[in-house]
Amino acid sequence: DEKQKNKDEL
Amino acid sequence: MNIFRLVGDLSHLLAIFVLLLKIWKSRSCAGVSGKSQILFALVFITRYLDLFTNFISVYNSLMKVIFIASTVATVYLMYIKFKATYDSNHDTFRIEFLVVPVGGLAFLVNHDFTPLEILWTFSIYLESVAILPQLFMISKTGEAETITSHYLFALGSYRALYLLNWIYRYYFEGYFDLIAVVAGCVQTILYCDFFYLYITKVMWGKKLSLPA
Repeated sequence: DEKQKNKDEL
Repeated sequence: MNIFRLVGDLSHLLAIFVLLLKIWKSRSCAGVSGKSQILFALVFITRYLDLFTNFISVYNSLMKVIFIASTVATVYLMYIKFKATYDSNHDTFRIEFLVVPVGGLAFLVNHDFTPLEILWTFSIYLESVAILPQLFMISKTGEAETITSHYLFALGSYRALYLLNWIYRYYFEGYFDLIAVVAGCVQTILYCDFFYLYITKVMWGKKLSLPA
């Protein structure tokens, strides 16, 4: 979902 | 991706490998806090649980694997292979005083009350204080090997660069994550004292020694 996709940082 | 985040990630990678090489080459973990390394391993394991479920990019997945593997390897070298050189007398910070409050805070303040999100939040909060045992150990021994101070400089710089990354992303992408930013500020502020010593001493070829 949108929130999960946002986790693109290490 | 932007230059601040890329340089930040590479600085983080450099720090981890500088430490790993120092321990491997000198076959000694003198002056290094095993407790901080355990906390870093916990930070990566709890943060990268989505490694197999949420594919972002090859770079992202590769770095996650490298960070977990290298930090676990460091803990292994410190507590098993070169255990005899581990300075447990000076590595006495009570990490339960960090893990428990951070765990509680992650339950109370997070973006989403789901297991994965709470673990990610726990990881973000824990990372901001994970260096305390190491800084505490240096304050107890009163000095740090030059290579260890390079490790700390690279490690501290990585999150400082992430702060610039968040400023960049806020203005150009409208991206903002309050939890990550606040924890990142706390984490970077904890290094300020060390940064001052590093720049005034180590940069001029002197050994890093805290004023007695």
